[in-house]
This record gives sequence, C-alpha cells and structure tokens, in this order.
Amino acid sequence: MNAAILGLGRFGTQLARELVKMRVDVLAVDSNSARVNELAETVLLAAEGNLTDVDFLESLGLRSYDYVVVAIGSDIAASVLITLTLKQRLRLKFVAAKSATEDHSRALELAGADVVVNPEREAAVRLAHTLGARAVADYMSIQADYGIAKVRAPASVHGIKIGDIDMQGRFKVFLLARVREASVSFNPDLGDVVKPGDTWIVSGRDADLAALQR
Amino acid sequence: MNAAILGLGRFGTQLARELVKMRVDVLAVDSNSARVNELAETVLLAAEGNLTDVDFLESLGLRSYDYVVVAIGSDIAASVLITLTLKQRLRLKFVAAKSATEDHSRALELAGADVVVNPEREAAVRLAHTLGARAVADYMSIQADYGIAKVRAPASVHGIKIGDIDMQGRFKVFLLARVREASVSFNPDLGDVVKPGDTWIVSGRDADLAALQR
Ligand SMILES: Nc1ncnc2c1ncn2[C@@H]1O[C@H](COP(=O)(O)OP(=O)(O)OP(=O)(O)O)[C@@H](O)[C@H]1O
Ligand SMILES: Nc1ncnc2c1ncn2[C@@H]1O[C@H](COP(=O)(O)OP(=O)(O)OP(=O)(O)O)[C@@H](O)[C@H]1O
Repeated sequence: MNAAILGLGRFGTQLARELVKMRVDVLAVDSNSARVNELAETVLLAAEGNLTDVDFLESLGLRSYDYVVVAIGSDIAASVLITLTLKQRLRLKFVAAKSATEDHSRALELAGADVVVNPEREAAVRLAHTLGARAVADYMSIQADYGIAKVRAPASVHGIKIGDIDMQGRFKVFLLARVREASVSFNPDLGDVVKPGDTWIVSGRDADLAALQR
Repeated sequence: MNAAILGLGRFGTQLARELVKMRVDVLAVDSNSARVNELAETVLLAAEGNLTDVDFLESLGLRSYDYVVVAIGSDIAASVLITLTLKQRLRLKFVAAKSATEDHSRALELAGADVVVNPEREAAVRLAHTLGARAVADYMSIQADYGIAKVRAPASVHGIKIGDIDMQGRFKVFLLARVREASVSFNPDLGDVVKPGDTWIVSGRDADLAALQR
C-alpha cells in the first residue's frame, strides 16, 4: 500500500507519520523546504516544489499511488485547483482533500474529491456529542437509586405537546432528552408535539422505567 | 444542559452551532466583536471581551455551566493560562481545551484540562486508518473469487521471520497486513519474527482461508 501526501501542515505531517507507523510507503511533498526536510528521514520519498505548477505535479508519478491526499487548508484556490487537476486531468482513482470551510468542501466536491475532511468541524461535532453523552452519564451518577433508559414515547401521548405532559406525575420520570430521526434534543421545545417513533431518554426509579418500557 | 464556549474560531463556532442544534443552552465568548455578532442570534447568550483578563473571566458566571470549552488554538499561552485559571482558580468541574500541537496538549494537561482535542492530529489518524481499511477492501474487490480474513498467526510459524515464510507456497494466501497489539502494519518488516498473538489479514481462496482459520 502506498500514499502521496501533498502539503505538510499539521494535518499532512500527522497523516504522513501515522501512515509510516502503519508501514505504508509514503511520498511527502511541500513547497517549503523546512517542512520537507523535517519528514525526509521518516517517509520513503520526499519532494519539494509548487503543487499548482502542473509540470511539477505531473512529474511526481502520482498514478502509481493508491491514495493521494491534498492537505492544503488555508489556500483554498490552490487546494481546489490541485484536486481538479488530479481528478479530471490526471484521472487519479482516489483523491482525499482537506477543507477549511463549508464552501471549501463544496468546491472540493465539485472538483471531484472522493473524500473531504474538515478537521475542525468534525472534531467540534464529535465533542458536542461527547459532552451530550457525559451530561446523561453525569446526571445518572448523581441520582443514586435512579437509572436511565431509552424508551419509545408512549402511544398514549402521541400528538400531545411535550409541555402539556406531566412527566413526574403521570410517568414518574424526568425527560433528559428526546431523540427523533437520529437527532438529539436536550431541552425539547415545550410546544413540540410527540410523534410516533420518538425516543425519550428518561431518568427514574427502575420500576417506573420498566413500566414505561412496556 | 448548558455549555460555555470560549473562543469562536472555526472549531468554537462549529461546536456552538452543534450544541444549539442539540438544544443545549450555550454561552459564546470572544474578544472579536464580529465573531460574537455572527453567533449572537444563534446562541442563548453571547459576550465580548478578553478571556486572559481574570476579572472578565470571573464575571461570566462559568460555575453555573456544566461544561466549559477553551477553543483558542493558535495563542498557546492564552489557551494554557485560561485553562489553568478555570481549573485551578475557579475550580470548574469540567474544562475541555483545543490544542494545536503535542507540546500544547501536554501543557493543557498540566494545566488541568479534562479533555484535550487536537482536530488536525485526530482527523489525520482517522484518515490514515480509513485509507488502510479501503486498501484492504479495494484489494478484495479486484480478486473476484478471493476473500479476506483475519486469522491468528499459525503456531507452526511462531518465532519464524516473516520474510522466511513462503505464504503462497505453504498457506496459499497473500499477507495484506499484520496486527500486533492493536497496531497495524501494511508492509511488515521481512526480518520481523512472528509472535504468538499476532493477527494476519490475509487474502486467498475461501478453502485456503478456512484451513488457516483452523
Ligand atoms: N502551492 C503549493 N505547493 C506546495 N505546497 C504548498 C502549496 N500551498 C501550500 N503548501 C503547503 O501546504 C502546507 C499546508 O498548508 P496550509 O498551512 O495552508 O494548510 P492548513 O490546512 O492551514 O495547515 P494545517 O494542516 O496545519 O492546519 C504548508 O506546509 C504549505 O507550505
Ligand atoms: N484572549 C482572548 N480573549 C478572547 N478571545 C480570544 C482570545 N484569544 C483568542 N481569542 C479568539 O479565539 C478564537 C480562536 O482563536 P484562534 O484563531 O487562535 O484559534 P484556532 O484554534 O487557530 O481557530 P480555529 O478553530 O479556526 O482553527 C478567535 O476568534 C479569537 O478572536
């Protein structure tokens, strides 16, 4: 397996190092000689030059690589031009590209990128959901004899507004979050009507959770 | 559930937006008024000011937030100072911080960060392994009547160098990768000795894969 990494910023450099750890044959390219030199001892091949120069790009023999990654984030025009050249002119089978913004991602897709990676956005979404999971776990850990369960919203309240349901009085549970079509809401709108298929993440005593699960 | 996001670069902004989608109550803070204004309509609360100013930091009432995220990547000193102040002086229960480099991560851990996020490094590692998995799948798809299997390295070759094993002749398979202690190698060193516990990812005809699996 081999891979070519074009652009050796933090993302490109970390990618090259991880592939080398997996004993993949790596070509690393950048116009900045210091960055090329920093990786020259680690990777199989390193090259220095301007990737927007089509002659230089063609001289790299990229067609013999399984995977090529365009790891240039902040120069959006360069990133899109290189990706377009690799996919449409050189007809490479697989090109992944790093994106900095949603518009950048869209342009890379139009240019033909097979995979678009936006590290900040993906890490942000991942952390948001990690915090959500922690909120559920933290809530559970402070309620000693309470559990947490994921239950289908009861048929008896389909079509009823969340705010009109007396969760404590009627079901003896606390509604932590509502999940609908894979999207989780921690403070569902009180005017929101319960739909069949809604899932509730609720906290309560085990007997009450069990009753809801039936 | 509520969360405070300190620093509204691409990571902080995407994090705030995703939490708002999950209907979490969000406080967004930055010294740059344009960035604060951009999010002011989306989040519950927004504030503008210098987060390295301890009086300003204390005025935000962060103790009433479940989670606080320091989303300042490029000013390492500011990021570490703010994290230290939040954990050691304000004694906040949970602080996540964004890091730009390994040294930055280490400093954030020393400062007491509960979670350190390095988007470029994590995305790079994830892409490296995605490419590895694709390499295995691609290899499989071009060999019509061949399969791929993960098998324990046979006891008969424990202690033998990889390069001294005639994979084709003896086992009638091609060694795609070797997995040892959760670390995968696509081109294992030919001088590397097979250890008990090694797993091989091999390609071959089903009957030969089955023979190896016994
Ligand atoms: N036209 C080009 N030819 C060759 N190398 C280039 C070209 N443009 C940018 N680079 C290199 O690509 C690397 C990454 O570029 P840049 O810093 O713009 O991306 P980034 O995505 O912001 O970086 P990071 O991965 O650190 O977040 C730099 O080392 C830069 O020298
Ligand atoms: N001392 C400070 N007080 C308040 N806001 C700050 C301070 N230092 C930096 N910021 C803000 O934090 C935000 C993110 O900072 P910066 O651009 O350094 O981080 P980054 O991690 O490189 O960004 P990105 O998330 O876009 O990759 C910026 O909007 C900046 O205005």
